[in-house]
Amino acid sequence: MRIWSIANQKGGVGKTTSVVSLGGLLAERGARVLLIDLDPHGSLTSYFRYDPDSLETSLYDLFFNQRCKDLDYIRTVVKPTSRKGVDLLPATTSLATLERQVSGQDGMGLVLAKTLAQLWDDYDYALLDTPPILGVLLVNALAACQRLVIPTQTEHLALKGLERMVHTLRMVMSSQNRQLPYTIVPTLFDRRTQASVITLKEMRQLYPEHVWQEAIPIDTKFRDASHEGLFPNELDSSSRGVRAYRHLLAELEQAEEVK
Amino acid sequence: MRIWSIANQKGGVGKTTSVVSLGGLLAERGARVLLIDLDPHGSLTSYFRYDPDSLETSLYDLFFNQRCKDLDYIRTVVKPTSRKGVDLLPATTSLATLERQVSGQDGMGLVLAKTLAQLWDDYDYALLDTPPILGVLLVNALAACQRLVIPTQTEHLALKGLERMVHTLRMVMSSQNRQLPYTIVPTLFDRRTQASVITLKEMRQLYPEHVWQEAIPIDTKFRDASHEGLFPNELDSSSRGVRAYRHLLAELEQAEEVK
Ligand SMILES: Nc1ncnc2c1ncn2[C@@H]1O[C@H](COP(=O)(O)OP(=O)(O)OP(=O)(O)O)[C@@H](O)[C@H]1O
Ligand SMILES: Nc1ncnc2c1ncn2[C@@H]1O[C@H](COP(=O)(O)OP(=O)(O)OP(=O)(O)O)[C@@H](O)[C@H]1O
Ligand SMILES: [Mg+2]
Ligand SMILES: [Mg+2]
Repeated sequence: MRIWSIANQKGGVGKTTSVVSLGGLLAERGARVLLIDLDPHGSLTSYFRYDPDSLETSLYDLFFNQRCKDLDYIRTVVKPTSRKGVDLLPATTSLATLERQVSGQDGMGLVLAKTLAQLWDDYDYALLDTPPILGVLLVNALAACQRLVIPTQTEHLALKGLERMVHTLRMVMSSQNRQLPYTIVPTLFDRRTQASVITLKEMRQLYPEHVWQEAIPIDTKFRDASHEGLFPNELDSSSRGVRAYRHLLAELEQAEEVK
Repeated sequence: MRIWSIANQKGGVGKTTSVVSLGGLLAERGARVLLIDLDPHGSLTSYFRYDPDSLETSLYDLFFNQRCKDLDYIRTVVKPTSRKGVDLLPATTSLATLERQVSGQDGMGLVLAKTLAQLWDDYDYALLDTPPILGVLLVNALAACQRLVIPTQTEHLALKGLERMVHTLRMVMSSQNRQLPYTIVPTLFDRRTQASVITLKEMRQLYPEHVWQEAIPIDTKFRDASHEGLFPNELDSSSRGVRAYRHLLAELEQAEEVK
């Protein structure tokens, strides 16, 4: 199983959109995909018409009573999406209380890693959608994944957030004594805006080894897809946005082979 | 002093942009304005070229040693912005640790209200920028303000977030035994997208008393302004986005008079 986290502590940069877009494209090629919603806000869960306020079970339940090691239990929590071949491990809003409940207990940063070890043969890819804040959920995602994708807007404020995300990554990785490859993905790029063009250049200068050489353009079709609860490539497989994510997926897979 | 909170638990909906836009327009008319950054990510602080990772003092320091009652101390924490008449009470990333440090202590939800009681004669307006998560910082903002502005995108996923924000508001208000008027402001509206138009209609049906009758359009000038560290009305006072915020300000002030 390949496990990719999609994370950025800045809100509204296209994390959920990236998870859904990449997930749909992996399924198009026949891969078995699991999407995991680690955000107490539950955008990914809502995207597929599940209600994060009233679902019976979710990722939350795996943090208690060693359930993260019980494959039969885990499989009861996983839900289908609008596309065959893509499942969802949903979030509930109760995840917001996790920080206070588990702070100080050992091993709480590894619950997701243990869950995915159980599901290892059920899926080819797991994509992790994370909340825009550093806490036990983001730490779980960074501990469980093999690669990090950092969507970031091409605007001035985003550079500061990017610096902090990379700093957080280095901190968490040094405490776990391992390296994690990361790819910075410029999103919501608008080539008509001077600020976007300048910031994209600055980003490439600051992180020459890590910024993807293209960018995801602004494309109104993403909203249409989320309105319908469809994967973007199911709504329109040749839109500008989907084509850009297809290029990104090719780049991410190539980087995996090189490793 | 009038105190308005700008809040939504969903990320990237235009909270910081709304604070900066409304703040700049209030100053244009001669009001003395204080902007307060309650987001550990520090977007508002970064907007004015202060560094949330290295500032000496910030809102964080007011949560300790009764400093929120010490007017001289508070005035040393406040910083100037790019426009005369608008000051900033900045954030530092240390605010992210507040949740763990103060949980269980009494009165931590009222630190900001006490701070603003001290600054009451220094400013005509205080605008509070909040983080996209329910916690001690958002509770402080809701406890301190007299009106809540909820920016929300006109897209399907946002309706779920809006429902949760209104639910949170009712919960916090009933624990404080008071009412808080709120205005829902549709942002990033794109009239070319079918999903935007449909969602806006749905929003008006769900919250007939609270949704502003216009919407803030998508306008690339906001990014240019943040790139320059200028208030949007300083960069271009007649852009579509600034004009829309001017209409919003007129509506908010009218609602205040009626009260
Ligand atoms: N390339 C794009 N073009 C146009 N709109 C986009 C694009 N990417 C994302 N969006 C829109 O921007 C908004 C924010 O995206 P999304 O919810 O994916 O961000 P996020 O980082 O997951 O936010 P949060 O921090 O709240 O989890 C959504 O309305 C989405 O439809
Ligand atoms: N009306 C608009 N038109 C175009 N871009 C906008 C508009 N409003 C906000 N933006 C852009 O959208 C992005 C998100 O806005 P902003 O940072 O204000 O949201 P936020 O709700 O404060 O996010 P967070 O949850 O991270 O605090 C920024 O790049 C901003 O420039
Ligand atoms: Mg998201
Ligand atoms: Mg903000």
